[in-house]
This record gives sequence, C-alpha cells and structure tokens, in this order.
Amino acid sequence: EKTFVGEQVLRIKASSNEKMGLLQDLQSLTHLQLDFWTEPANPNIPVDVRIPFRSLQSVKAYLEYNNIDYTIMIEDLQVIINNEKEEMEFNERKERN
Amino acid sequence: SGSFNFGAFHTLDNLYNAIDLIVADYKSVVSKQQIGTSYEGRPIYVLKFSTGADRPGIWIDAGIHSREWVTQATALWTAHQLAFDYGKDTSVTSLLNKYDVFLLVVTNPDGYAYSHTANRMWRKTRSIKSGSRCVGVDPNRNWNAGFGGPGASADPCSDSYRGPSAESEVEVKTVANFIRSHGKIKGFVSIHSYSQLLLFPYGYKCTNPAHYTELNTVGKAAASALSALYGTQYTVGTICSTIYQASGGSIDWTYDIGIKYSFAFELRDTGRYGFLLPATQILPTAQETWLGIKKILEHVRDNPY
Repeated sequence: EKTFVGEQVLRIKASSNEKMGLLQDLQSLTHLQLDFWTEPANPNIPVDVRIPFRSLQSVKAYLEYNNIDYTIMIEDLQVIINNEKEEMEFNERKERN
Repeated sequence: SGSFNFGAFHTLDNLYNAIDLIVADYKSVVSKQQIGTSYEGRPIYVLKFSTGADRPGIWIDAGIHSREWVTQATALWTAHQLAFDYGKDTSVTSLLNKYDVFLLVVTNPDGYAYSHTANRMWRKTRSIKSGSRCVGVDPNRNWNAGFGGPGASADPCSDSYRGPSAESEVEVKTVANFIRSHGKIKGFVSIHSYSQLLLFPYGYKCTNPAHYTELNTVGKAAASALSALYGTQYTVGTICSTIYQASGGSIDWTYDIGIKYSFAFELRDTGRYGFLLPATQILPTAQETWLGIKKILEHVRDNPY
C-alpha cells in the first residue's frame, strides 16, 4: 500500500496572473511529482497541491523565492489517512457487533 | 432496515450491499440494474427510481474520480433519501410521478476499490495501455466533447490523462451508451468534490452555452437552497469561466447531445481537508447537497422540453 508519510498539501495563493504563470511552470516540472488538487488557472481560486516529502523543500524554496504566498493545508497526509482508516475499522467493528 | 451507517466511509462491497438494502427496503420505487462491467470486471450498478412505464429520465452520477469519497457517500445517502421521500415529500413524489431517476453511486468502481486498498490518492480508472508503464485514464477527460483539446493531458502518466480515444474507458462508454440508448434523459447531474462549485457547460471551450441565462439562474437557485442549511457557499458558472478550460468532460458531452440541464457539483470543502473530508461531514454534506439537487430536479420537472 502506498504511504504518504511527510507529504504535505499546500494552499497557494497567486495574487496575479504572472504568479499564476509561475505556478503553471511548477506544474510542468514532472520530476517533482506534484499532485494538483486544484489547478493553477484562476487567481481567484487557491491552488492546492500535494507534495511528496522529497520535493517539499524545493517547492517551498521556489514559492518563497518568487514571493508567492502559501499556507500548509495538511501537515502530514499520512496522519489523516491513518485516522480515516482507524475510523473506518472502528465503524466496521461496531456494525459487526 | 435502519442498520446501515450513512455517516461513515465504506468499502465498495459495503456500498454495493447498502444498495441492495435500499432496493429491498423500497421495492416499489427502486430497482438495481447492472449497466456494464468495469475494466477489472466489477459490476457497474445504477439505481432506477421509477413509478411508471415509459417516462423521461434524469441521470445522477457520483465518484468518477475515485478518491473523492464524500461524493460516493453523498450519492448513497441521496439514494436512500429519494426512496424514503417518495409518497411523503410532495416535491419528490411529483417528480417521480413524471420522471425516472437513475443514480450511479460509484461511477469508477475499480478506482474506488484501488483507493481503499492500495493508493488513497488514486483518481483515474485502472485500465492498462500497451506501451505505457502508467495505469489509468482520467475518466472525466475521456468523453466525446472537445476530446484531446486544452485542459487534458496526452501523457499516460498524468493524473489528467485523456486516454487514447474518446470513450476508450469502459466506465465512460457504459454510461454514454446508457444515455444514448435511453433517448429521453432530460437532466444530467454529476457529483464531484471538492471546492464548492456548481458548474455547467462549457469546459472544452470558453464560450457560453445557448441556455446560459437559464442554467445560471437554476444553478444560483440550487446553490442558494444548498447554502440555506449550513451556510456553505458555492460559486456558480461555466467550467471554463469558473475554474479552467478542460476538455472531454461529461456534462459538455451531455449538453452537446441535447440534454439541456447538465450540471456538475463540486462538494465540500475549501481549504482544510480537500479529498480527505472527515466522516463527520458526510451527513451535513449530503443533506445540503440534496437541497441543491432537488432544486435542479424540480426545474427539470417543471420545464419539460
């Protein structure tokens, strides 16, 4: 089963079309293996992107270098997935009982 | 029978068992039809809500992108609500006295099973293409509407890979065949998550549809009804103007073949959980979405064409 330990989801706000263009450039860097939950297309809609642990530093450096604001939407994806799994198992046990 | 927990996430088997329970509990209104088989051989079941023969139909599907678990959960709750309300709620009763409703709870069963067992973030189908090391196609880039245009990828490793040809994915072809063969589908609602949007055509091009004013009015009424319950705010508009240009989407295809009332919901949330909405939010999401869907269904019912 694929794990997501240390992966984060960043919420990025591009304040201009120029910065949106920089996010689109980021999207084209396929070696970073970014998973765009919302696409960089419209400055009115924040861009949410899941970032593998090994790409995290590079992406944050890119955003900071280009003065693009971001917040951490999900600190560690695996923690949330584990919680979700535990809850499902708990519910199944409860239903069986 | 009252034993199923709609406020929890479930495996595909559990969802399919729940579908059987709904059919058993509401035999006079609901039946189950297998309309096809997924790439990996899983049945694709649609629930048919019908109270008479030879009626026009309204289509609702959910979870074409498998990781959007709240959509499949919402669709299941909606199935139960639709059956439960018939004969009790005047709006639903008059709807089902005129129209059949077809509800596809799990549009992409292979992807859903895979997201439960191997990769929680899986979005695509599970089809294998010769000559590629990557698996799957984005099924909402695979419809025959501007196929291969902007906003879809030709790279099989991309999460928005459009596939080798329109309707190459059996899950897409199955629904398209059903809609074509039915011939009298008058409304089409596709449920996705997340980002709280209510969208209508077009996505493959950035021009407004011929019925823009009416669709925008209906969409705004639906979003307003939805927000009345918990204050959840939706943005309403065409796919292209609201998010981005995306070709090969389902509601563009249905609109272009003459299904005027074609809408797509993007359910909760904005900015906290994304695709990992906690189970505690399933019921509130389903309840508010139902109010929005009902507005659209009522408009279809009251405006035959």
